[in-house]
Amino acid sequence: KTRVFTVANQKGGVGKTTTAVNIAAALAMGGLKVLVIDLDPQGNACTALGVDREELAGMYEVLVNEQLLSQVVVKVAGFPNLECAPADIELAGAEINMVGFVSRESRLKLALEKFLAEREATGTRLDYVIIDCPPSLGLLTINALTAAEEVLVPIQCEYYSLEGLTLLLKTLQQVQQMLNQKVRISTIVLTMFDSRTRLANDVANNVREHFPNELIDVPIPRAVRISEAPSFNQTVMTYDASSPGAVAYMTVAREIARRGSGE
Amino acid sequence: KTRVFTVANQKGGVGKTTTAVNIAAALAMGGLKVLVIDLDPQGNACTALGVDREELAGMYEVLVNEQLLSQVVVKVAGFPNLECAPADIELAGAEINMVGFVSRESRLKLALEKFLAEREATGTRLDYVIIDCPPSLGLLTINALTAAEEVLVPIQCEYYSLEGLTLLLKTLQQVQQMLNQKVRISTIVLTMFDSRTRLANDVANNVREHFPNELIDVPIPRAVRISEAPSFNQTVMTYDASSPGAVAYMTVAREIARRGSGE
Ligand SMILES: Nc1ncnc2c1ncn2[C@@H]1O[C@H](COP(=O)(O)OP(=O)(O)OP(=O)(O)O)[C@@H](O)[C@H]1O
Ligand SMILES: Nc1ncnc2c1ncn2[C@@H]1O[C@H](COP(=O)(O)OP(=O)(O)OP(=O)(O)O)[C@@H](O)[C@H]1O
Ligand SMILES: [Mg+2]
Ligand SMILES: [Mg+2]
Repeated sequence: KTRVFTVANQKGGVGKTTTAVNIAAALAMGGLKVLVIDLDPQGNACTALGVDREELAGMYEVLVNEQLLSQVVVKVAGFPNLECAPADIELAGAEINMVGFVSRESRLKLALEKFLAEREATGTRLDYVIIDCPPSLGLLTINALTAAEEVLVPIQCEYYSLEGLTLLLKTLQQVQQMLNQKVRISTIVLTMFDSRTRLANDVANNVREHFPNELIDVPIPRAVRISEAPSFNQTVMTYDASSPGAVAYMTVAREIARRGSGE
Repeated sequence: KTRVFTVANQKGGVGKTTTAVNIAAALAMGGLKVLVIDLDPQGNACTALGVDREELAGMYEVLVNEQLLSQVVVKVAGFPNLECAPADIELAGAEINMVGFVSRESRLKLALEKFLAEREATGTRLDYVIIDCPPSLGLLTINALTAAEEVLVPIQCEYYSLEGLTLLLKTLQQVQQMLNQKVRISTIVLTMFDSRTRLANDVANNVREHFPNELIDVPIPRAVRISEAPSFNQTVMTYDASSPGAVAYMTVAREIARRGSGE
């Protein structure tokens, strides 16, 4: 069965995109078939995966004009098992445009179900779908929460990150009650962890206490190699595979896969 | 004349809130009368200013229920010249709720004009209004761009930050054409600058080349004292006034004030 993850946290700059693309790359390097869906109008996931979104039709067409997902998915160069559905620039207007639409929250879910069924029928079943979200709890993120069964929440080891969690949990509860009973937070990852600061350790301990089951306790270190990689249109997994950041993401990806096989 | 600034950048986590509250605090410490408007549903500006938003009516009431701004503005403890209009939690739903409203983009502008006129009439004129925005280009940020005459864009010294600028400039152009001819980017501030990395220096040089007039070339260093301050409900200006981060923000605030007096 294909595992569908949404990477969500409305707090900005906490490492959603970085976590989505590096987990996807690590899983794909391990031989699993992975699709990244970029739902952020900024298209940062496309940048990190080297996907040129200027030329391509993207997720706006799928959500607003009912284009088939199979029409927009492209292969990611350098990865035999990794594909991407790009975010086109019009996606910025999708939130306002979609407000009056029929089943506005379930458009992604319907498009993805159709796509996964096609892949199953042609024997090219996907193992993972990873959806990168913008920093908001608007219709794009709601679509992602409705389409997924698992939520991966990156938590930056900074003070503001904890504040935003209540709002995220409240929104998730509404989605569970009205749109998708199955979705749950299955995975929490600590990002930009600087072990030298008291603040980072305080935040990490706080998360260990409140989310012991969901947390994968392998903090992703703050590492300049991670933030340099996108400027070379790469993930850190290929940019510097033996760096502390890449090793941490590989370990987290292995734990995600291990947890899934037990379910 | 009251200067109205919007602090905007749809890229998440680039230092919008940190810049808004520290510039506001620095200007207020210099004797200028300042109001911070928190338009981000996360309410991070309220946290940094020690304003308890749970109990208070906030910006949702002003935008959606036409509550007077003077009814929601509160004084910030410890600063004789600093006030804040808090973001209430319902603000998260404002973007969707306001789509069908009459003059949905100008609600903040009308509320602010009324408030500034009252203050003028009672002899308590404000010198600065600083509006903190969420990480998106939706109706909340559009309201802020319509209400302001100046835009302050914080640019984090990381690769993704440059990518988002085109979208911001495009949106600003639309606002200038249809909603507010006066608004312009007057100020750019470099944030989280780590002088040891090539990436930070590349981004800074790129901004110096493309925005020489708007840039205040005093990069705000990445400094743990800055990110610790909100956990004590303070800005770094009071938490550690002699730290490199506070000194940099004070220098930038002085330059903003100097440029204004020349206009
Ligand atoms: N572990 C890390 N070490 C150093 N830099 C990092 C790390 N993780 C992410 N970054 C950098 O921090 C910035 C924010 O990360 P990223 O863009 O992935 O966050 P995001 O949550 O997707 O942001 P947004 O809310 O805008 O979508 C980026 O410039 C990224 O390169
Ligand atoms: N110069 C700095 N040095 C170190 N940490 C910083 C600096 N500026 C901001 N931070 C920290 O980085 C994080 C992001 O900053 P901030 O929340 O101000 O960004 P933002 O653009 O307002 O985010 P959002 O897009 O969610 O509104 C916060 O945890 C903040 O404390
Ligand atoms: Mg992102
Ligand atoms: Mg903010």
